Amino acid sequence: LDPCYDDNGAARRCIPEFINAAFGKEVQVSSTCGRPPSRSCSIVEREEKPTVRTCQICDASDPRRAHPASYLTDLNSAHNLTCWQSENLHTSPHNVTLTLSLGKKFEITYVSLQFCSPRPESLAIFKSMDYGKSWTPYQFYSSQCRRMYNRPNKAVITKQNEQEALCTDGHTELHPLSGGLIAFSTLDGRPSGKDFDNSPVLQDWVTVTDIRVVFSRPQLPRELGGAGREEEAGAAPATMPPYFYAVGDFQVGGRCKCNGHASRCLKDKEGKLVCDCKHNTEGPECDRCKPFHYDRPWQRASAREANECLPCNCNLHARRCRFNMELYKLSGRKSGGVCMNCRHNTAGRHCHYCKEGFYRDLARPITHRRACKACDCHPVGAAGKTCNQTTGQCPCKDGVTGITCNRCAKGYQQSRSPVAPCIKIP
Amino acid sequence: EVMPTLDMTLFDWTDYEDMKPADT
Repeated sequence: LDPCYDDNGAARRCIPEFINAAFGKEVQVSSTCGRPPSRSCSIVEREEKPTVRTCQICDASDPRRAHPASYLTDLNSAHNLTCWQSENLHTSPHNVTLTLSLGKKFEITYVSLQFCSPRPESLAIFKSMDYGKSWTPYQFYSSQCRRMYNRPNKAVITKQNEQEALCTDGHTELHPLSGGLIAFSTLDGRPSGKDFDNSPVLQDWVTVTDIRVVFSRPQLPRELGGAGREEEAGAAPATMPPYFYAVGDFQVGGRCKCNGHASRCLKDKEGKLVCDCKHNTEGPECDRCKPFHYDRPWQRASAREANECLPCNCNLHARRCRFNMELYKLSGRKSGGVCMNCRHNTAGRHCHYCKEGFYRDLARPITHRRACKACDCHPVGAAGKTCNQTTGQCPCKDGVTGITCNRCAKGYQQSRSPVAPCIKIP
Repeated sequence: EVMPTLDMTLFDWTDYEDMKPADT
């Protein structure tokens, strides 16, 4: 059963399954420990001793001691937590960037990061919709939103600014020292989220091809000499005891974007992820109508209406057509297709009548390739070459009769003049 | 009564060469 069609074969909205789009994908990171091997220390909490300093070696050449970027998006298992880890940082602020390319447009619901180190005190999430050419802010986390990102803390989102990145001081606490989560829900708190189908603004807001996360300020436990949250943001970088960012799991939850016209995404011949488009649509996101399916404008599918692309009605006489908005509006938004290059001697928007010099053979349906017959008007008896497109009757000269004007009428006889081929019998 | 079809050979084309069908 194809989810894009109901039991009666009627089109209905279909969407790919919800996935962690980051899983197994490569993440570009600006810093990874282990080249050369380095020693890094962190504070862990244990019941008997609230804080214990533990140190370990990070060595990129030793799989047991490496913390590569691939650990960000590998299988997240509580029994075998693998963490990416940055180089030791010595100053603050100190930006470390993670960039994830999804390779295709996705509509995402959340971005989450599970930390192996304390969560950064300031963190920014950016998104790209054009494969990394341009970036727009998605969400900020900081205990000092104004100073770090020039944004108010927890601004109110209304219908007028639904595409605005917010800053919040949530999720920036020092504790837990390990395992803390930062989870950004793309639709949470946005008024049109409940009416997503009818909100192009939010449909655009959740569309991404790439996600970039920038850790801007580490958060140090005082046991490691950190100044904590009181440190002046925006001040010149301050010397810090060695510290690092570490993340065990980077998730981007969402669906492959197919505008409601595909139930799955597949890899094409070049290995690129594309929608398996239905409803007579095509394109990487099923974002246009297939050729010859321009009878109405392309639209995204909604829960109520599949909005499939409809073929032009050319009565089997044309292979190409175009969309005309004026005609579409005049038809009450029902049909705007205009056939191009009507063949088989047909003409008209739908190749639905015979072109000049031809007439309809009513014994055949209009879809028949010989539905239009040549007028065959007599070169002398007819006053022109164009016949009545319905009956085939040629325009006859005075005294001439017959469908093709090839006989003299009753009471007339043939003359010697081609101009007046039939004259009245005296 | 069905009238005969026009006989092209009966026409005098002298002044109407441009009207004359090629196969006449």
